Order: sequence, then structure tokens, then C-alpha cells
Amino acid sequence: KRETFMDVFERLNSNFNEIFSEITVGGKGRLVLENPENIFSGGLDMNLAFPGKTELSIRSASGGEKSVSTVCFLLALQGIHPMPFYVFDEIDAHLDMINSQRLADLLKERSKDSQFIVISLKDTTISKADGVFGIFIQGGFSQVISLPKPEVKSNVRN
Amino acid sequence: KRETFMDVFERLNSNFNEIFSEITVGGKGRLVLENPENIFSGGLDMNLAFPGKTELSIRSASGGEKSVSTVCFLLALQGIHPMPFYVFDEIDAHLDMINSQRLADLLKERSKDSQFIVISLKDTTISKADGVFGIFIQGGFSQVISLPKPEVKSNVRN
Amino acid sequence: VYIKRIDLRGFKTFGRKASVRLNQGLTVITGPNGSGKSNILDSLRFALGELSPKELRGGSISDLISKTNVANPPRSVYVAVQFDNSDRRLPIDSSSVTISREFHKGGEGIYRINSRRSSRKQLTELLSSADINVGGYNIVPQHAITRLAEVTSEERRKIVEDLV
Amino acid sequence: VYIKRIDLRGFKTFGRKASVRLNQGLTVITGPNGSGKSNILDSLRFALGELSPKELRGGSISDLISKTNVANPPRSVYVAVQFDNSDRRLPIDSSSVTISREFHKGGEGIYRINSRRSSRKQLTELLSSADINVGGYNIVPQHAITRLAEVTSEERRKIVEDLV
Ligand SMILES: Nc1ncnc2c1ncn2[C@@H]1O[C@H](COP(=O)(O)OP(=O)(O)OP(=O)(O)O)[C@@H](O)[C@H]1O
Ligand SMILES: Nc1ncnc2c1ncn2[C@@H]1O[C@H](COP(=O)(O)OP(=O)(O)OP(=O)(O)O)[C@@H](O)[C@H]1O
Ligand SMILES: [Mg+2]
Ligand SMILES: [Mg+2]
Repeated sequence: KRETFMDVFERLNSNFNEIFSEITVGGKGRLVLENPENIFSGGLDMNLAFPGKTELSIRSASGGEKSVSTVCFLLALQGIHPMPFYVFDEIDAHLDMINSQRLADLLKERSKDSQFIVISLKDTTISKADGVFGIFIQGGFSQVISLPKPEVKSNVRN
Repeated sequence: KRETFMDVFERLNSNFNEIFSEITVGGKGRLVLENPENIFSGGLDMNLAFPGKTELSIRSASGGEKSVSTVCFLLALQGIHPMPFYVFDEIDAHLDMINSQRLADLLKERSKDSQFIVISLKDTTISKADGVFGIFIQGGFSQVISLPKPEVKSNVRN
Repeated sequence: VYIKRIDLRGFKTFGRKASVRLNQGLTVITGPNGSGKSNILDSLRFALGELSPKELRGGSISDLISKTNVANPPRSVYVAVQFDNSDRRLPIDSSSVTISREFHKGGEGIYRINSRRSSRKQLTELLSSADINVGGYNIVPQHAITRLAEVTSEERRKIVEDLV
Repeated sequence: VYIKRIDLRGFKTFGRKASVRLNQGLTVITGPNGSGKSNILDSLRFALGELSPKELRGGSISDLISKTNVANPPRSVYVAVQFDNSDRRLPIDSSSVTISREFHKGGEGIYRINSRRSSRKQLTELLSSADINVGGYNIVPQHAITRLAEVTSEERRKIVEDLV
């Protein structure tokens, strides 16, 4: 049981660092077993070194840093067990503009292998999409409209 | 005890509807005692009628609708017991562009009576400020820089 | 396999029939607060067989039926998800597979695979063979990221254990 | 009365002395994730006398001392808040009132009013007379809005009761 866990854990950790360093452009992330001798009597911590900052546990990170790290963790999990489609609802709500852009680039990159359906209010995310749909209320009912790509920004604001 | 509560409650309710209808431009909001006969054995619900939609309880509202309504509730509380300054940390995270703009207008309006210090990642909020400060990490330490108003948008993106 | 299209009728704010056509790569859904974006995510989970109304942000399954038209409310909710199955990852010899779920007030759920009535078990087993499961980490609802960011280290280890 | 300026030294990411000058109307603080914006809010609460390290997002008060400079870490944290008191809402005959709090590792908190040492009680009583209280609804930390939006109706009624 320990061997299967360690096998998955090491692949997960490698995925996690790869994704984290890509999205932060130079950061380093690692998952840490609190009790390596006795895995199941300790938890799993997450240590992050954002560029220009010292390593910290996710517990001490800022709101946006936690968001970025958790998204990387989710994508790392998915690398172990890929699924045909992913649906994310406003995972970029707490990200600053640069982190949103890099996240959108990452999702765009990964959408070559799996389908990504992302709900977002951010122009940066919308601009990276292959297709955009606008939802709005008319006569009390939700309507769906397909939005053409470059004019999206001004359409969404109406 | 009931009289003092009802007195405050009615003023609060009136504040709440005033603020809610201002920020939603035509919506109606009301606080509802679940047990009006026996106030303290029931709770306090919040019913909201967003423009173009039927009335709903805050429990059934969307993420952004909950945010808008809760901000109105907070500002209504403050109307009962005004304080010299207010500090809000990313209260606009889940708001769409129109709601963000209207919230920023509302805060700008209210900042004539009290000092408002607002942390935000949104250009719409930043553009309404009397003064803007940018915080960034340099050499591992937080630095504070005063940002001039119209160029803020491009400064923040660097 | 990927989702080509989601059809909704009588589902929450989608009181009137609506369709969302998705592409194979990255699709972004946007719009004002309260317009129905998260409802689309809920409708997908509903169609995939989600049994907990709490997960669908309702008190009961009947709460999902659109209440917008007070005069003439629909008596049922229907969601269909059409998959492009060109890679035959779903074990059905068809390049298009549509799964649907219907629920009538006071009734039960009716599940269909390519218009043919099936049991919920048959539907979820079919989807499982393509790695599509209603409780998976591939569907991340609104605010879930903030909650996931705050889990204890024990909970985080359990998430990895579930993967093993 | 309003806050003119906040001075920070050794507070979390503000390892090097920094100042935030605020204006009377609407001030917006922005910047990248992790840059220190919420830390400014925490520093204000610290200076106003917040006793719970959890409220300041730390395990203990010493956790607030900046750890950035590993070679030569500061041994104390200091935050000063300067109020414009032209309206004399703070009962001190001075148009400028500075309250500050200092904490040394392994020591206690040192509170000051206009550079003169005071007890925490004196400081909080002074601020209370201008309706400034560390636990009030006028300071809304990050994510508090989402939590407040989800309170039960009983909790909401209690919030109003506290106001009465
Ligand atoms: N059975 C129902 N009938 C009609 N409307 C419903 C029903 N159930 C939920 N709703 C409405 O759906 C709306 C929520 O929609 P949804 O959560 O999809 O919004 P959203 O577009 O995701 O908004 P946000 O950007 O704020 O997250 C609420 O206004 C709610 O009242
Ligand atoms: N004692 C300390 N010494 C050094 N750094 C610290 C200390 N305590 C907290 N930090 C750091 O402060 C950072 C968080 O800062 P803060 O919460 O102010 O960010 P923020 O600008 O609000 O970001 P966001 O936009 O993501 O909310 C974290 O990276 C954390 O590690
Ligand atoms: Mg939503
Ligand atoms: Mg913050």
C-alpha cells in the first residue's frame, strides 16, 4: 500500500513542480509528507517558493498565492488520472492580471489534450478561448449567445 | 428589548433597500424576520429582487448576487453606526464589470462622509479612487509606491 | 471523447429551451452575475447522474425545475449532453452519444442513452468506462478553489490516497 | 477623524521600514498576489490592539515579525497609525494623534499614544470614544464577504442584535 502511494506521490510531486514553475515562471513547488516514515499518520503539506520570495507553506500564503497553488495541485492530480473534459467555475477570481494571463495560457496549452470549459469574468481568460459563450437574462430566462472572439471585450460589457 | 430591536431593524431595512436599489439600479431588497411575533426564536432572512428577475432569498442567489447583497448589508449596518474609516479587502472579487463599477461609484459617493480604504485587483475600482497605492515585492520586501491616477492601469500591469 | 453540446429545458434559469455548443479545445463561458453560468455546470452534473440536491445548490431535485414562469411553470426538467465519440472511448458504436436525464415533479428520474431509456446504473457505468464520473476533480464548482486551498494536511493526503 | 498614515517596520513582508499615506476620501491599494496588500490591513488591526494572532493570520504574535531577512531578522515589529484629529473626535487636544504598538520577541506589547507609553486599555478606550474598535464591521478582511454571505438566518439576526 505504501509502495503504490509513494509511486503516485512521486509522479504527482513532479507534475506539481512542473506546472507550478511554468505558471509562476521560475517558482518551485513541492508536496511534503509530514511523516515520511509513517505516511498515513501525518498529512501532506505544500511548500511554495514564489519568484523573489522565500519558501513558505501554503498555510502562510496570500489569498491569490493559495489560489494559484491549488489550481496547480488540481492540474497535477489530473495529470495522474486524465479525464476527457474539465469544467472550472471562476477559479481565477482571486488572481492578479499576470497570474490570470499565465493560467489562461496554461489551460490553453492543456486544452490540446483534453476539453476545457471555463467560467470566467476576466477579459484575460476570455481572450485566450477558442470559443466564447455569453449568458444573459432576457424576459427572466437565461439565454445563450455565441460571442465572436476579438469583439468579445466590448460585447461582454454591454 | 423588542422595541429597541424593531427600531434599529426598521432603519436598517430602509438603509438596505436604499443601497441595494442604488447599486442594482432598480432592484428591491428587504430583510425579513422569520418569526415576527417572536423575533428571537426565528432568524433574519434577506430577500432580493434583482432587475428583470423574480424575488429570491439570498440562499438561492448566485455567487456574485450574494456578494452584492452582502456588501449592501454591510453598508446598511454602517449607516446605523457610522465609523470614521472603512477598510475593505477584495470585496469585489466575484462581481462582474457592471456591478464592480456601481460598487466603486457607491464607495466613492460614501467616501465624502467617511474614509474608505479599499484593496482591489480590478481596474474599474482603481479608476474611481482619489488616491492609489501600488504594493510590490522588491528584494523580498514589500514596497509602497504612490500611483498617479490615469496611468494607473498600465502601471499596475507591469 | 468530448462534449459537443448541452441542451437544457426547465433547468433553473433555463426555463425556456436553450443549447450550449462546445468546442474541443478551450471554451470560456461568461456573462453578468446571476445570468446562469454556474447553472450550466449544475445541469451537466445533473445529467451525469448527481444524486445530491445540495451538490446542485438546491434543497431537493424538484427545486431544479425552473420557477421563473410563475403563471405556467414547467412540470419537468430535462438536460441532454451530446458527446463526440469519434474515438469510441465510450463503448457504443456511434460517433455521437447523447445521454439525458429528465425529472417530473412528484416522479422519478428518467435516464436515456441515445434516446433509449436506461437505468442510472447503466448510464454511470457507460460514462465510467470513458473516465467520466460525476464526483471527480475534473468539475470544480464556484468557490471550490478557496475551500480546497484551506484543507488540512490530513485532508490533502486523503485526496492523494483517493487517487491511488 | 481619519487615518493619515500607517508606518510599518518588521511587520510580515514589510521587513524594511515602509509608509502608506492615505487620503480622506477613497484610497485604493493594489498590486500583485502576495505583495503585501492584506498585510497592511493586518498591521492596522495589530496597531488598534488586536490580540488574536489567528485574526492576524499568524500562529502567534511573534509570527508577525518579518522572517524575510534570514541572515539578520528583525527582533521586533512596529506599526504606527497617524490620525488626522482636526475635528477633535479623539479626546486629545492635538490635530494629529499617533497610536503605535511594538512587540519584541519574547517580550510584551508596548503601546504608545503620541510617543507616550500607555496601556492597551488606555489605547482602546481612547479609540472607542471615536467609534474605532478593533473588532468592528468597518474592517472586512479578504474572503470575509463570502463567509458573511453564507451565514444562517439566526447568525444574521445576531449581527443586528449586536448593533442594538
Ligand atoms: N429553480 C429555479 N428557477 C429559477 N431560477 C433559479 C432556480 N434555481 C436557481 N435559480 C436562479 O439562478 C440564479 C443563479 O444562477 P447562476 O448561479 O448560474 O449565476 P451565475 O451566472 O453563475 O452568476 P455569478 O457570476 O454571480 O456566479 C439565481 O438568481 C437563482 O435564483
Ligand atoms: N512574518 C512574515 N515574514 C515574512 N513574510 C510573511 C510573514 N507573514 C506572512 N508573510 C508573507 O506575506 C505574504 C502575504 O501577503 P498578503 O496576504 O498581504 O498578500 P496580498 O498582497 O494580499 O496578496 P493577494 O492579492 O494574493 O491577496 C505571504 O507570501 C506570506 O508568506
Ligand atoms: Mg456563478
Ligand atoms: Mg490579499
